[in-house]
Parts: sequence; structure tokens; C-alpha cells
Amino acid sequence: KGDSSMLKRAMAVAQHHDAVSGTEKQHVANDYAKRLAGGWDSCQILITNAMASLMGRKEHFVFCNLLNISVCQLTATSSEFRVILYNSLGRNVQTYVRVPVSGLVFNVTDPSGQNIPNEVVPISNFTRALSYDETLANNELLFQASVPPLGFCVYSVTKTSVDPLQRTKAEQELHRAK
Amino acid sequence: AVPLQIENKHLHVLFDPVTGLISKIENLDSGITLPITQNLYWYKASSGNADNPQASGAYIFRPNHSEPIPIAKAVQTHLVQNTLVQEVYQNVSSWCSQVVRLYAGQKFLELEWTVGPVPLDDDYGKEIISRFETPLATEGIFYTDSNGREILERRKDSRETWKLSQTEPVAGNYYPVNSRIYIKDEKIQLTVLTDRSQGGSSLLSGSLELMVHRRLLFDDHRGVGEPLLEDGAYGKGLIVRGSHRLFVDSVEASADLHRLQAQVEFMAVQTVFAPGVESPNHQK
Repeated sequence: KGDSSMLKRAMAVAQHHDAVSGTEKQHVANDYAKRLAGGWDSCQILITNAMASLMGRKEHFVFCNLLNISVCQLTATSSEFRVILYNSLGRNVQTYVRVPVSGLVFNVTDPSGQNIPNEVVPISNFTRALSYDETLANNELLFQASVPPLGFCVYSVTKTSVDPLQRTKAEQELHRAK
Repeated sequence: AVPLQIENKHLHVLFDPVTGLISKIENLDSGITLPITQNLYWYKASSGNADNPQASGAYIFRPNHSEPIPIAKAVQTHLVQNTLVQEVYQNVSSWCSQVVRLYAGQKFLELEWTVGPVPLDDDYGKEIISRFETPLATEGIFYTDSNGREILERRKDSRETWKLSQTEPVAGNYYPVNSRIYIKDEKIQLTVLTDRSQGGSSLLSGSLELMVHRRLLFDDHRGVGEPLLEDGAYGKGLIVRGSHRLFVDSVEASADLHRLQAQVEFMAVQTVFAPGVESPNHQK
């Protein structure tokens, strides 16, 4: 059962005690972090339920909390996956999506099934150093998404097999970038 | 010797060939060009002095000197240039790096900084800032927001309702920044959107700074009983990664840009993944 009240409570406690400013002892800071993480876990179930309801079927949704350091096991290890974007603003939003991947060439299709431009860029050494042993990906896939107001859209990503010439070209591009 | 540059249809950003730092931002829509330097610095935290035993700590920001120290005067750079994104990677030090990023079609420049673990082997607590310096004649006036709603004018070494005797030239001019800070002259405005609440100030005419990280060795005796000295998961100190978004435009056009973009940052698009693909795809 999804429940947003755990996160609501954790946020309220954190705000009341100025938790982000560091004006608490370390073991209390650790407790605040634990409460927030527990609250977010519970919210993920709520979001999963909501998305399943909107999409009309149950799905195995995956949340990648470490995307800012390019860690996401699903996208890094799968040859096909979906990126589901939810926009809580009352207007259309254009956003760039970056997902860690292992591969050089991908097909990305938008909600209407059209292929859209995408690029593969290497994960920087800065980021690699942060993610320690958790990074399974070599590169990041980048594409622009358009998300409708107060709604969601699904982009599908497929790793494509490449001919040797294409692979060599892509590898050279990445090598140059690195 | 050839300066690095990145450009989309709205912005052109130039980097100094010697230092590797940003040297100029040109708004191609309005024709405004702003010479600008941005670098990361650190303030040496006070442990108390003869004037006042107050140490810098969780509650109190108190550098022991007014001039911040650059983490590096020149940075190692490399450029990644693609159609959708152009990035300049700046390697500032072993514990500090930054990516200057320009996506196709976007009207702002993104600076993604990664700072930490802050070293303490010299026995100095450190408060790390990102400082922007421009020739804008701002005369100590800058603007900070209150949760994105009211934007307040801040005046260096001054308070609106009483005569201030400034005893802390740096900390006494720092103000909370919830989502944005800006400086402007009669024509040009430089706005920085933050991705989290930070402290910020403008200590020199035309400059603007934001504190991005701090790691301290002393308790400030205001009730915590501990220095702000988090070890993090790997026992070496916390590493923080965040971003600043820069707008350079006319004073008249700036509010329209930063207000809309701040909504996008605050109510950010949520990303969820699922295995497999589907056809037809969904949008609802």
C-alpha cells in the first residue's frame, strides 16, 4: 500500500528542526536521512500504484535514485527499457533526459512511435569516481522529451546492433570525447 | 591557444584559453554580451580570534579573512561537443570539478559542480563558494528571493530599518537564497537559479557568490555541541553535486525567463523506468 504521509511527516520533522542546516548532532542527522528515505520508499509505491492506474495495467516500475551520479541498474543492463516521465506543471515541459547505458547506438521512440534524435556521451571520470563500484554503465544516453501538462508520457529505448563500420565510428567519437 | 567555446541558438559561451574558466557569455537573442569569470573558492573558517572567540560552525558562518582562496587559478578542461549537448569539463582539483553545459535550444547555461570530500589535512575548516565576477556596476546591491515569491533588494553593509555597524564583512552580507539570486545594472541582469537553498551574497561590485559546501573543525557553541564535520558513507567527508542555471539578458526580459525556469526546477519532471518496450506508447 502506497502512502505519502510517511514522507510528509519526515519532511515536517526535518523542516521544524532546520534539519538541512546541520544544526543537529550527527546521529540525529542520520535519523532524519533515514526517515526521509523511508518516506520516499513509501511514496514510490504510491507513484507505482498511480502510474499503474493511469496506464491501465500493473507494471514493474523502477526508481533510480542515483541518476545524478549515473547509476541505474535497469538502464545500464537492459537492451530495451521505457522511460516514463511525469510532469506536475500545468503546461507542457521540454526536458532533456540522461540515462546511464551500456552501448553505443540506441533507438528512442516518442509516445507517437516516432524515432527521435538521441546521442550517446561518455560518463565522465568525475562521475565514475563518485559512483565507486556501482556504475555498470559506460555511457549516457541523451534525448529531448516533451511532457504534457499534468500528465505523463512514455519513451521507449532499444539498443540496436551495429555493423562494424558504424561501431568503429561510434567508438572513435566516444574516444575523441573522452 | 584557441579558446574553447560552446554555442546554441540562444547563447554563446567563451572560455579563457589560459585559465580554462568562463570568460564571456553572449545572449544571441538580445545581442547582450557580458564578460564574466566564474570560479570556485574557499573561505578559511575562523576558529575564533582576539576580537571575538566565535568559531565558524553549523549556526554561524564566520570566515577568518575577507578574501576567499581560489581552489585553482586555472583549470584543466576538455570539450564534448555534440548536436544535443555541448559540455566543457573543468577539473579544478582532486576534490572539485565542474561541467559547464549547454543543451540545444535552452536559454540558460548549466553549471554542474561536484565538491568534496573537502580536505582538512591543513587543519583549516573550509566553506566553498562559487563566485561570478562581471563588470556590471551594481554598487553592492543584489537581489535574493524568499521561496521564489517576494524578491528582496539587499544592500551591502546596510539594513533597511536600522543603522548597521558591520562587524563581519563577509558573513554580515550573506543572505538566504531559496531559489535565485541576481545582480543587474541599468541594462543587463545576471540571474542564477539554484537547485537547493544556499547562502549567497555580492561582496564586490558586479560579483555574485553562492556557498555550495562547508566542512568545519569547531563547534560554534550555539547548542549543537559538534563541528559540522560529516564523514559520509566512505568516511572521507561528504561529496555534493548540484547545479546553477545562469541567465544573461536585459533587465526587462529576465523575470520572464527565471520565473518560468524556476517552476520547471521546483516541480521537476519525475522519471521512472520500466523494462521492455511497448507499442503504441503512452501519453496521457
